[in-house]
Amino acid sequence: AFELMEKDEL
Amino acid sequence: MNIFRLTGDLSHLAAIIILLLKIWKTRSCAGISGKSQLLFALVFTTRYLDLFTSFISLYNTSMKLIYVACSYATVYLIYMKFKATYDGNHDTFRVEFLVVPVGGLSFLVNHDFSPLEILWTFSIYLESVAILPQLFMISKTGEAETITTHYLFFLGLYRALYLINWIWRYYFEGFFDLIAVVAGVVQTILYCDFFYLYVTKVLKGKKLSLPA
Repeated sequence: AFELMEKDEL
Repeated sequence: MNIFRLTGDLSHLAAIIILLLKIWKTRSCAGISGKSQLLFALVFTTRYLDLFTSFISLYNTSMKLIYVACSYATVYLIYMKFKATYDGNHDTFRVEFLVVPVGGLSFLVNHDFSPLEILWTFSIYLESVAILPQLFMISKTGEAETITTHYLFFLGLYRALYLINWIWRYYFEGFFDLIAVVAGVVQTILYCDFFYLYVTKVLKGKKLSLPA
């Protein structure tokens, strides 16, 4: 599955 | 962090502050779509729930808090404090036609079927169309105050800068998020005719008036 990138954008 | 994302965030912050100050200083929200501001408050609420679950940086956390605080303050000024100046007769866009499809799509197309991820996806899709009530209101009134056009310019510019940020991050970091990119392209396209009017009229000192 698409590994969840940490959401570092606003 | 890269210069495009930083200037994008600052452009977004500028837009939010310009609008809040415009309403506060003139004690009037004439020409402002309360519905769009409600949608933006919903966008920030559903996107920044991770404030409670993860800490990324002081910048990230403080900007999120500022965005949420300012958007709620703006909604409060429009619907409570300066309610008498709210132009409800022209703010008639049916937001349910935005929220329902966006809500459905966020369940169908997302990166992960978890509550936080679906809410994030919902906020990304919603943000791309949240300005429609405001643009619709301007088309109905046929004009916009100059300060409102500056608000819209910076708001539209922020996501356009994010598009460049995503090109940068794809090229240098291999980072790519199709959902954010597609929604960002749609969002920026919605501003195109406004950008044209802004450059050809407002920047030449004329008032922004649409051919009624």
